[in-house]
Amino acid sequence: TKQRFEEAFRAINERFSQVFPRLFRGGKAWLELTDPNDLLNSGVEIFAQPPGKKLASIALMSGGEKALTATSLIFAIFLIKPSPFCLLDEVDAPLDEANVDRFSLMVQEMSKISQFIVITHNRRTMEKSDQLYGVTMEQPGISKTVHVRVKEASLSTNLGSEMAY
Amino acid sequence: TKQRFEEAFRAINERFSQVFPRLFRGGKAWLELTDPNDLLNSGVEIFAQPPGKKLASIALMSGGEKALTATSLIFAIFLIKPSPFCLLDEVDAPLDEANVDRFSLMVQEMSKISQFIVITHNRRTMEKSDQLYGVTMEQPGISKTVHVRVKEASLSTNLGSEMAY
Amino acid sequence: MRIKKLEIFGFKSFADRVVINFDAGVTGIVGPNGCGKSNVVDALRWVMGEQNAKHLRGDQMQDIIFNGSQTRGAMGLAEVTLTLENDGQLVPQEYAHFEEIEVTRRLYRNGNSEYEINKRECRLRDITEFFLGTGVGTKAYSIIEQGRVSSIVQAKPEERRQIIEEAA
Amino acid sequence: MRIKKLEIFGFKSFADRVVINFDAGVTGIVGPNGCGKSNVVDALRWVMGEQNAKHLRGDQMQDIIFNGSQTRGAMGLAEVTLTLENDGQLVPQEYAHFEEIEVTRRLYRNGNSEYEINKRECRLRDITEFFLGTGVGTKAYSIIEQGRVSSIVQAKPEERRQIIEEAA
Ligand SMILES: Nc1ncnc2c1ncn2[C@@H]1O[C@H](COP(=O)(O)OP(=O)(O)OP(=O)(O)O)[C@@H](O)[C@H]1O
Ligand SMILES: Nc1ncnc2c1ncn2[C@@H]1O[C@H](COP(=O)(O)OP(=O)(O)OP(=O)(O)O)[C@@H](O)[C@H]1O
Ligand SMILES: [Mg+2]
Ligand SMILES: [Mg+2]
Repeated sequence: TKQRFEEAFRAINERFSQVFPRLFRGGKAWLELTDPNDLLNSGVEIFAQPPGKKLASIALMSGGEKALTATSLIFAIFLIKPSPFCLLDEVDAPLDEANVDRFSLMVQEMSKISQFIVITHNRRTMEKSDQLYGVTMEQPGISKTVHVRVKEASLSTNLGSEMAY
Repeated sequence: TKQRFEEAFRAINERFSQVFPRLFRGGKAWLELTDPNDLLNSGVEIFAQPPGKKLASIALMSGGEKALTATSLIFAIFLIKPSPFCLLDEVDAPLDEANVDRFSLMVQEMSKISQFIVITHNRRTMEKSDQLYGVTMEQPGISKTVHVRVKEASLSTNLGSEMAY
Repeated sequence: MRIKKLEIFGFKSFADRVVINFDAGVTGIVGPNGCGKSNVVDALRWVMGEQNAKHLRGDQMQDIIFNGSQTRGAMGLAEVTLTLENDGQLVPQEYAHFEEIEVTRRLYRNGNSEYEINKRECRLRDITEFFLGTGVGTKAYSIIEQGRVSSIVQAKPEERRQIIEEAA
Repeated sequence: MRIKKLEIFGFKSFADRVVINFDAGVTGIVGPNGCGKSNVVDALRWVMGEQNAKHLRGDQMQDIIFNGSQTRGAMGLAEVTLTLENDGQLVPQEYAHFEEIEVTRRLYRNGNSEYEINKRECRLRDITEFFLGTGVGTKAYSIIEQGRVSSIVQAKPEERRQIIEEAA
């Protein structure tokens, strides 16, 4: 298992250093083993340098930068070992408009290798989905779902009113 | 201090049960002491029942419902003991559009008793501010601020482009 | 293996039977605060073998059974069925010949549980083992819960190792 | 007491001096991810007496001094000044006769600190005591950090008591 861990670590690190600059439009990021001589127990450290900034501890990064760095790593792992689906619950909540666009474009691309399910309040992310399920509580306390093909409905208020409390 | 704690608890509880239904458009919420016979050490339990739902543990509430319940309690405390300012950093991130509107209307009302500083990515919250400070990094890694009087600038793309990365 | 359909009945706020079909590409789930979006995530984790009620925001497992609303009484049973399509990849050996695989989990208010794979009774262990090899096991990187996206960045180095190990 | 002005220089990403004037009503702070909005919150907590670098997302207190960018070298000093207007309410007795109260905090890279109230040197204790009675002390309910809004709801009952006590 030592061998397999090392191979997975190397492959994920390579992908991570490719995905990060695509989500951040520049910069670089990589992983390091805290103890390379002890592959069975070593921890994994994350280094990330957004474009134009000096390398600093990830604790000093902003809320949105941390979310985007985490997303880059999750996508990198996904590219190495795709699983039947990926479910993201309001991962775009801390992101600004420009980063929401980059994030949802990347999700669309990733959805070519497996299915993506994205829960969001962000119209920009909704517009980039292939299909939408609206969850409503017309009878208070009881959830129902409404299926909407995104291409059919413009995301006008009619979806808005359908979704209103 | 026993006396003062009891008075503050009673006053905050009263306000909390008024603010909650305003933010949720109905429902009820209240506080209880875990051990009313020991005022010096008793903990405080929160009960909240959104409109149309049965009373359940607050752990089962949704992300947005928890944020709105917490905001109701913070505003209730604020109404009992106003302080020179209140600073909210992306408190509206988990909220849907209808709740963002209710939240920012309430902030506007509260700002009559003390100043509010609200950090947000939400255009609806920006539009309800009296003044805006844009923080930008024209030189990467170095923050600068740009002052915008909301009434002057329509929140069109010019603010958007000013703020772009 | 591809996720095809999720049927939820009596689980959390889903008092009436609800069916969600997952087509290829990106499926968005939207709706107001508190309407039941994250409950769908909990239903998915539960049918895949989640054994800790706290990971489903409850105190005990019965908390996942519909507890009533102002107009309806509580129910006595929660049932979730997940249908997967077999496209040849990531399917454990003993199920390789099935075109579709249906996993069902039921919980009665008296505490009894039932588990089925393709309508044949099995144990919880069979379900968790089925999903373990696919990367979607209950701890994996393929379900990011609300508010937890940055946790992999804020975790300790030893905890991050576990995530890499699951993908090895 | 009303908050009037905040001057930040050499603190975190604010390499150049920046002045934020707070008028009455609601002041919105906006901008892209990572541009420095939450750093303003950290500057405010720091000048009000925060002593734990971890609460400012750093490991040690020197982490709050501008550490350089791709085009600029690191600085040797961070300085933040908060100006408050005295409107008669919530002002501790010994400062009641001042129209404005200016609180300044400086930290040099060699670890030396300086504190001033209205340009006269004082100790950190004087600053924390000044703010304690106003409800904005560093632990209070008047600053809600990013991602922490629901913490009062998810906290243990004993921890919630502390928040009520501060308002008593
Ligand atoms: N066993 C149960 N019976 C009935 N209702 C339940 C049960 N468990 C949870 N709920 C209800 O489900 C609601 C939470 O739903 P959920 O967390 O899915 O919301 P959401 O759509 O994700 O909202 P948000 O956008 O705020 O995250 C709560 O209001 C809660 O009362
Ligand atoms: N001592 C320092 N010197 C230089 N830059 C620093 C220092 N400390 C923090 N920073 C930078 O400040 C940035 C974080 O800023 P901040 O957290 O204020 O962003 P934000 O505007 O709140 O973003 P978001 O919308 O994502 O929350 C980081 O990119 C970090 O590199
Ligand atoms: Mg949710
Ligand atoms: Mg921030």
